[in-house]
Amino acid sequence: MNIFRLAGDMTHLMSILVLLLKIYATKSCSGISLKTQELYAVVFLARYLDLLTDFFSLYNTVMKVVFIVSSLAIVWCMRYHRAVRRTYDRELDTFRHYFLILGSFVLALIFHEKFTVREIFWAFSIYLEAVAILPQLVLLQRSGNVDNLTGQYVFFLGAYRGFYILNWIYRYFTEAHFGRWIASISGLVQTALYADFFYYYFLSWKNNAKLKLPA
Amino acid sequence: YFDYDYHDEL
Repeated sequence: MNIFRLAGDMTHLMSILVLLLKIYATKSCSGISLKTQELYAVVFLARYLDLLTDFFSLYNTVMKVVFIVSSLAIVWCMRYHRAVRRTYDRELDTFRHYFLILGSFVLALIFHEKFTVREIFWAFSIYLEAVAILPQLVLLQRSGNVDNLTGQYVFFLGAYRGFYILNWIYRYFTEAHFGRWIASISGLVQTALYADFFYYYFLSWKNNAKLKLPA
Repeated sequence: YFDYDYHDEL
């Protein structure tokens, strides 16, 4: 573990807490893409297949459980919670995310560390996470002005993989064996997808204005 | 110590 990865995991945890706060405090999920939440639930379920078979550390196991449970809870809440489901922007959240799942799985069948079920699902989860934010970014562009908590949620979610990139650079220079190209390249693509969001988020912070993504 | 194919990252 290094400081960059710890910062990344804490930022990721922060994004989940901000999203839970938004949904719980405002009893609303307006501006949140259910499709992105569903993609993240698939990402965690596919990535942590080893949750019950391998124990790496208490921290590792606890965080995996937190990520899986929170993502499933948010999907459940947005689909079935009486008050929350009414605030879901169903007609704006129309990204065909099944293509992202299919594409990521095909890519994982081609590029993986080893041709085993676990490694193919792991690579699938890495590729899927890289594009999982797309439905959310599209929804933000369509839904005009973005409320603060939603903006902060997307910001932290984008920043966490940026910290992981620093972690991979650090590990590249400090460890003999660095075979993490799948995660590194995919992480770069993932963070790059947030570039324009980060730009408008910075502008809204600098001008102390409402965050607004151009359509 | 796990060699690199063990995914120790989240």
